[in-house]
Amino acid sequence: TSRTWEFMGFNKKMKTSIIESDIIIGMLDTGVWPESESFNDTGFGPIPKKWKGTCQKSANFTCNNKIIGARYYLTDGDNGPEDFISPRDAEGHGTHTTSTAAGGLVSQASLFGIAKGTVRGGVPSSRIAVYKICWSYGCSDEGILAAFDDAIADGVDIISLSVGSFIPFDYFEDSIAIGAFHAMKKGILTSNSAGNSGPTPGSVVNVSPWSLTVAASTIDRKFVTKVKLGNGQIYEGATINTFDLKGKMYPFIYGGDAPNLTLGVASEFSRYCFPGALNATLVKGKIVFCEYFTDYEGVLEAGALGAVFQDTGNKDFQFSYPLPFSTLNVNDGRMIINYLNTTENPTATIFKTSQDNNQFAPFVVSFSSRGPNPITTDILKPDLTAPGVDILAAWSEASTVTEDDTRRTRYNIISGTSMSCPHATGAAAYVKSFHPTWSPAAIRSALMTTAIPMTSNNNIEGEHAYGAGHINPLQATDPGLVYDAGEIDYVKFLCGQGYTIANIQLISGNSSSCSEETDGTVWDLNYPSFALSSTPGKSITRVFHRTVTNVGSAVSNYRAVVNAPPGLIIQVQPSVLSFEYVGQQQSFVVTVGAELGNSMISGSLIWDDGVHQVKSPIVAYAS
Amino acid sequence: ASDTNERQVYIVYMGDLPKGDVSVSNIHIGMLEEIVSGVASDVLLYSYRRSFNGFAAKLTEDEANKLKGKEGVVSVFPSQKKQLH
Repeated sequence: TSRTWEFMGFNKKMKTSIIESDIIIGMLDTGVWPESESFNDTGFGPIPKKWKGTCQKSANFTCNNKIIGARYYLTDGDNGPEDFISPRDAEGHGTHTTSTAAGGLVSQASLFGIAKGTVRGGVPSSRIAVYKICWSYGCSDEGILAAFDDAIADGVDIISLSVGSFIPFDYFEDSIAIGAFHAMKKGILTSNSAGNSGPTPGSVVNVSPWSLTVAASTIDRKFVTKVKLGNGQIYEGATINTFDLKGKMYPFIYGGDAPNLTLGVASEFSRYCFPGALNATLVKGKIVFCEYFTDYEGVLEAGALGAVFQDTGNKDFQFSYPLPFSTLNVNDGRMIINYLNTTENPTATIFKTSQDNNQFAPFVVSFSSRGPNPITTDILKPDLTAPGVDILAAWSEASTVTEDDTRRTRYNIISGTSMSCPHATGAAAYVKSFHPTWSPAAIRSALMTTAIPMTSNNNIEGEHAYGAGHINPLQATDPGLVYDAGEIDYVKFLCGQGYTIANIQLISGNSSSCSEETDGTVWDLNYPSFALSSTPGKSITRVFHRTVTNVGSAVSNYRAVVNAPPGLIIQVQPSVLSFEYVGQQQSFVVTVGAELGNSMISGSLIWDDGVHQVKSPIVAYAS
Repeated sequence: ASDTNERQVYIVYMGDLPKGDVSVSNIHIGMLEEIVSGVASDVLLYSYRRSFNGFAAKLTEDEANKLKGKEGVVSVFPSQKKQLH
């Protein structure tokens, strides 16, 4: 976060709400490291009166006026020996996400000098309630539900949850969707990570329409780890190398020239540097070149000083390693092999990671899970994207930088939709701090309709990668119009989805009924995006009913601006919406016709009053 | 293949909290007493009663199936381990 919030326009001159310190963020994660400077409570007033939670007693954890609540949920078989039986974070993940959403400002933070700057959360004056649900062996459904049960009753304003399954489940067989539904009923938005199973189509999880689903994208900073050869050539690699060899040149050896013959490993295999494949005597104290990315275990166990790997994989996010390490693309790898083959005493060095400008940012990172939505195909998920690549944030001092590492650090750089989710959480809390009465749907709408549009130039999956686009939290406080929705709208949606009346009455806790008059089609849920799917090669037409609420200027006229590429016909009736007071609602109908081939067509609807541009993506795709 | 007599954690989701002055925990224990051979409180892991209605319990597959048909139950599903993203 030493760059992310600034990348989104946050600076010292930005406006902040006087009630930000009343906002309570519920973090369901691995706990926190309470001594982190990010959670220092200097200057914080007393705990907000609305808080009904507790700080669960444990030997090694105390709350303060920043971390106002903490609980943990442990069942048999969840924890390993390294876990603390308390809300204290043994892993680092929860400390990282919590500081990203709500941490205070800490200057001069870095990972061994890398990414140095001021780290912060989206709402640094907010309070934190910790719900530790994840342990060494995962995050159990029963713990997740127990945390939701408590967090909702405790009085949190936003819930942040950066965990999920590998596959999606029906809404009411999914602990996160169930918890998020009851949070929504109490006016609490749940911000969820979209998953790290991209770019596989349909891999997005946490897709309930009452929660916010967040993809991960890059910022304008990238890390480069340069490798210099004895002949003076320098190549740019892609890792986070925290070690400083100070430019000293070391013997450089090709893995194929160091086979572990005692184990019968041939050169054809040692060149890949698999564990056990290298001759320790030959590689000890040297930098090894490996022809395939097999992770670091093989070179580490053989005692190599460092390693350079040829890697055919994605280079859009970086890992740290417990030894000097860089990965090069195949072309550069060929040049290295040529150097090694033609030089009598080859040498090389690996520089400490430096940072460079990422001119293509933002784009959705390769691992971020993609739509289409596998549960409700005609609701677009993910909803939007936020920074989730190479993020510096606070870390647990009980955890090392990487596995097989002995170094502990107060800040670490990691990537994931786990990292983008708390950015959206912080943004949602920022919006809520200006509009404390807004519903979860209104806050989500504000974030989606003000998102910075992205293009398919960098992401061929288009809206299935980034939803409405990249969050723009400052603009989201003034969206002009919002697509609001409450429990009754989701009940209609569930009726339309075929849930039984008996179950819907149990879920809603009232005598809701389903009928032809009240059943909502998927397309009529008052969502700030529009999606329609059909079989390949078919033409389809769908009618969407929407209502917007004026939250901008009292007297205003919005004109519908439609962007419809060839193959997509979009009609909006009426095409002008006039408002006379804040809170006034106006309805309109969007008719979308699409000639579908084998892929997707996307356009947009923008309601424009000359001041606000209320943007919604419209996506038609072959399912 | 799992042994159908082996107990594993199931989530029993029952929707919104009941109206009025009702002991939700007692309802959960009562439901378990009807289907579990043994002490019901021994298999109950969590009783969700502050914000919504439901419980987590160690059940056999047969016991879970019996609960699925009970009035007031929305869903019964085996607890899974979710992963950090």
